[in-house]
Amino acid sequence: DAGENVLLEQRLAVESIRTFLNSKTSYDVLPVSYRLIVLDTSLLVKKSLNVLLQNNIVSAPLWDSQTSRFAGLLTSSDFINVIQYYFSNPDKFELVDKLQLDGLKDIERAIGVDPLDTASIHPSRPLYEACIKMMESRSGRIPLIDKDEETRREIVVSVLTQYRILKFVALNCRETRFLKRPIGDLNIISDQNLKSCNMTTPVIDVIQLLTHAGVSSVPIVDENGFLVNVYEAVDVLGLIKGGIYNDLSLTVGEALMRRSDDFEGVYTCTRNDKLSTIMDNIRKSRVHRFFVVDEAGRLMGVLTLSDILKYILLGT
Amino acid sequence: STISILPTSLPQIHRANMLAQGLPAASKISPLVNKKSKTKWHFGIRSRSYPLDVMGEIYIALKNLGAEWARPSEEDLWTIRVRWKYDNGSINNNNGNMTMISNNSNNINSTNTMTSSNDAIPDLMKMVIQLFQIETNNYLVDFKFDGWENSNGQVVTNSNISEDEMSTFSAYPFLHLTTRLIMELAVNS
Amino acid sequence: LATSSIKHNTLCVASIVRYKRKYVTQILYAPL
Repeated sequence: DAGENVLLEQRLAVESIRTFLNSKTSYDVLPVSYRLIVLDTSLLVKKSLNVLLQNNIVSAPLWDSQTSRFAGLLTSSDFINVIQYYFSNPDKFELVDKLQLDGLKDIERAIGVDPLDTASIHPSRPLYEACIKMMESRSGRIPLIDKDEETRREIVVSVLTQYRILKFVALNCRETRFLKRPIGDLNIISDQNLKSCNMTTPVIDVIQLLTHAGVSSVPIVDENGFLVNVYEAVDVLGLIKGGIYNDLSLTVGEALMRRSDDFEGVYTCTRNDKLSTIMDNIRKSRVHRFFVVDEAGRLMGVLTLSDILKYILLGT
Repeated sequence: STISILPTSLPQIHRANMLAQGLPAASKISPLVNKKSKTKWHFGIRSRSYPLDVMGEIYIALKNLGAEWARPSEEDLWTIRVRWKYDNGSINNNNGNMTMISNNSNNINSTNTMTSSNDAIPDLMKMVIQLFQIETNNYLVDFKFDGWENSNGQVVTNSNISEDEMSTFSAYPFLHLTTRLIMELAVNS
Repeated sequence: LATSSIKHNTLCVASIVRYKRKYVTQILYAPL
């Protein structure tokens, strides 16, 4: 009976959260007062890196003042593309140094990666719709675009991320407390052909793994498969800032020494943890993924915010 | 709950482990200092130049950028009412320069794009630039957005727009033009 | 208009805009 209860409570809670997401708009997620940092596309890429690090952000919308239009999002994927381009063309240091943000499209073409599709949505559309659109895009974030009522010009109102939405749910949906089934039973953990590396793997191989596997982090394990650390896509910003990207013989362990001291650490959990506890952690901390380990600490899989959101939106 | 933070992933512990292995490169790599240098904001731009010189520089910059302005009234020499043709590049000027505007408005090549509701998109941005004295020898140039106009003289009508709609205003054209003006002033000075 | 000191040859301007019932501080970074 108890098991039946947990199943029923979980299903009702998920349905209630979906109803909540349909009853709110993306505009509701916005704080009453907030900052939005936008970069002019004629800015140099290396200057934009200073701006992101100075403001402690990892992404920003771009504004093309020539066309007076929103020109997509700058994300860590762009910096990864620049590193890969430089790695394949070490003689092009000058070009990389003088690269402007509106030149990033050429870099994508040069290394043959698909441009990040920047779907966008109107702030007044239901939050559920924004979540569905965001899941279709690889960047894990979705710009909210409106139009100036006089000039019909685009306004970048804000950029919603999976983290912001899950935090909004964790803060406003009391039903998250009824998500008591173990995550191992929900079939939402990514544990098939999991990519990993070890501390001595060259950082350029890890960066290429991020792109080729289309993931935003690569777990680092020791020779016995125990999880030791994680290399995240956003770590690339520190690599470039330090100018050490041209020493790409660097191991991923050495590259991780660039991490600033306010990095909160890698969150781990086990298959027995409940989504209610996971959501509680998202409510309290800046956590972007949970690495699933066994009792001894061996890597078993990863639970990303995208996996959680997908379960809440579409899970059975 | 068995949710926890992996100790070996904490930067200080990771660094100690790496140094303990005595790898040469490890000792050379310092952690990123995420200095939260709080951006210091100012209203407008400050100047210690002689007030009339400041005004002169602003008029020269406006002229270089192809803006136009109303003749200042005798009693208020320190306020400039500016009008800028803001052609977003998709219309006809690709280098983003402000199109020169002759004084009589009917010479302006009205390159308005028409919105679906067939009223022209206003393409003349108005701005008020005002010089304030903060204290002796310390002045402030203030920039204020002052609405849009149509270069073909049509009055911008905010027709049946609800109160809510009234506040969907894009600051980017205004911010863009002020950066152009500030650059012009910085370069000239 | 709010401005911040020019650093790394980059200009930073901002203005606080009301969007419906919320307040957005739009910050634009552009090259000098």
